[in-house]
Amino acid sequence: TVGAVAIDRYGRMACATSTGGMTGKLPGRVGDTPLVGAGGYCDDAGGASSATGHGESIAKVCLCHQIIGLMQSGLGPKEATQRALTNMQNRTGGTAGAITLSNKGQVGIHFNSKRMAWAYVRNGEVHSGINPDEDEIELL
Amino acid sequence: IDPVILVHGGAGDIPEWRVPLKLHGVRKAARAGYVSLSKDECSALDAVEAAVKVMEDDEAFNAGKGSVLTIKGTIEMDAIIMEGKNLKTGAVAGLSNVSNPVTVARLVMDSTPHIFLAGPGANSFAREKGVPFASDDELITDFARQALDDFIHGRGEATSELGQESKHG
Repeated sequence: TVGAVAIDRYGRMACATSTGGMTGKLPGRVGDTPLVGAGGYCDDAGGASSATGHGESIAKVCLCHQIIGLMQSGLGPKEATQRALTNMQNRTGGTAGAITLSNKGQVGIHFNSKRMAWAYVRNGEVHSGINPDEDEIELL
Repeated sequence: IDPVILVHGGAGDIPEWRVPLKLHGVRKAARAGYVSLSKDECSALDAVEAAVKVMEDDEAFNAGKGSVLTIKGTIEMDAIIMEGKNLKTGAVAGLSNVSNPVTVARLVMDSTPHIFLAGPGANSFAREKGVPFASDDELITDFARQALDDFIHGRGEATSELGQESKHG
């Protein structure tokens, strides 16, 4: 799965997610990706989020909607993403990751799978990582 | 507000040899999205579409070219795009023979009263909107074929990037 979230200079937000699914899936299987609130969710009143990982688990808890809801309750994007993923793992046993932006441009990245590739650009810097707590910085 | 683009290239048990490919791809996608954000008529929507298209075109990722295969060896892709001002949304599922499912999702959002098209209807919609046809040979990679073969023969760890629970759905 791949995904992106963005905020532009006018404060408008968007998210997108795209996937091929899981190897050996049954024809006709649809995962979390195209489901509003599961594979992606965006509301300028809170933020934008895109998910990746075990699709059935993500869909069961409407992961991205839950993340944005937690943010609207006052949590920052990092804490909201982490809490929603922990809840998902506790309730379903599945692992996943998500990227989140707040409507102030704050970044939240978390995954409870082994790895998740991510990158973001802000203020002329490209940040990226794939292992937990990694943050490599290079100039744009 | 300072524009920001944030992307991911998938989560799971990504093997060591795929790590540089993934990192290169997500950095390239984030840069492409930021270029879109930096234009005069900047739009977060344009930026996320541009970034995702870069990764759909990169066979290091499970989307577009490089998508994993169903048990029958076919490709079925899903995508969503959403904006936060009016909650406008477009999504597709079970899409085949297009390079950029996210663009078809955007067309659903921009040119229909619906939010979600699936299967044959989504494929017909893409054709009607002039989305170029991409053959299976263009989209299916050797890595995806190997992953399906490993899955069928119970050797999933060699190529799977999903956790143990994911192999069983």
